[in-house]
Amino acid sequence: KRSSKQKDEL
Amino acid sequence: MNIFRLAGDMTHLLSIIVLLLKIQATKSCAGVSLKTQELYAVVFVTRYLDLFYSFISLYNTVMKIIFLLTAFTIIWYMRKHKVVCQTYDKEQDTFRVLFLIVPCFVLALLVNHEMSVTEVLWTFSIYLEAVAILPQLVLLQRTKNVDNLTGNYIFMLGSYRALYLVNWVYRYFTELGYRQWIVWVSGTVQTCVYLDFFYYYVQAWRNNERMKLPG
Repeated sequence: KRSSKQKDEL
Repeated sequence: MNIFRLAGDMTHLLSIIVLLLKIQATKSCAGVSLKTQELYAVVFVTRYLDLFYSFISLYNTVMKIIFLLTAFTIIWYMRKHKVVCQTYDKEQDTFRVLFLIVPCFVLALLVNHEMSVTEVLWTFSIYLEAVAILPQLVLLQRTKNVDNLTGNYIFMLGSYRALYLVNWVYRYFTELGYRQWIVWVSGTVQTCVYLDFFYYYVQAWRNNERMKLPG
């Protein structure tokens, strides 16, 4: 599962 | 946020602005592939679904909305604008995009971080973006005319992901445990797809001549 800090990129 | 990622996002935004200005100023989309623009719209829609349920930062939200709005504006110009749509090369822009969409979707079902709708769609957008430029590059080969603004658009679009590669290296070494294999591999493939174009673009720039693609 992707962590929140891995979801911060456009 | 690091300087490489910010530079990447600004380069991406600038590439879209350059294309919009080209279309608005010249009232022409000659040499521009509608298929690539539509693929990018699919990339943004499937990637930015989290706009509705998660807030990361104002910057993140604003940029996503700008990318979505500009993508649809360009498509509207190429499909609906009475003057611009006549300059669209429908006969030449014939790339079978299903051959890109279906494999990317199947791959997203097989290789992803989590088997959920939003995560599979997000992964699909990552894979699709890596190949979304292909119809545009094929169109360039066919029409041979690489006008300056379209050339700059493609160069910046390729450069943004190259800057993201640097961003990922930077984050890998500065943020403990930061991993994004799917994005890293896909982003590397995406940048490699542009290498041929970069070669001819830089050559034309060095010889200070109009960019021409081989026969």
